[in-house]
Amino acid sequence: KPDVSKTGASNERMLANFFNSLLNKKPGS
Amino acid sequence: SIEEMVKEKSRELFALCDKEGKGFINKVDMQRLHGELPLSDEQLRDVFDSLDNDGNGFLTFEEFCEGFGGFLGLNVS
Repeated sequence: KPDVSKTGASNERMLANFFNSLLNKKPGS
Repeated sequence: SIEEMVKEKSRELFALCDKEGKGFINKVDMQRLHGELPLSDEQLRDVFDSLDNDGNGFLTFEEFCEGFGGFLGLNVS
């Protein structure tokens, strides 16, 4: 069965990855 | 205030996704980020779906801002 807390954590990680990438992209782009 | 700073930063990041300045981000904008960001198509789709709170296919600045605030651990409304 799906582990909801784990899914939430991985979703959070994915969003963190996304925002971090955007923040890093900013200079020079 | 911190809230203002978050909104200001959100505006910059939002503009990176909404290149035409439409005022919203759609899935096509998101797909275009593939190649610019180290995320797969599927990850970008998941990010979009998780930020698009009402699931209408348009990611508004408010929704984006909320997501960014959440990433920072703040509650921006």
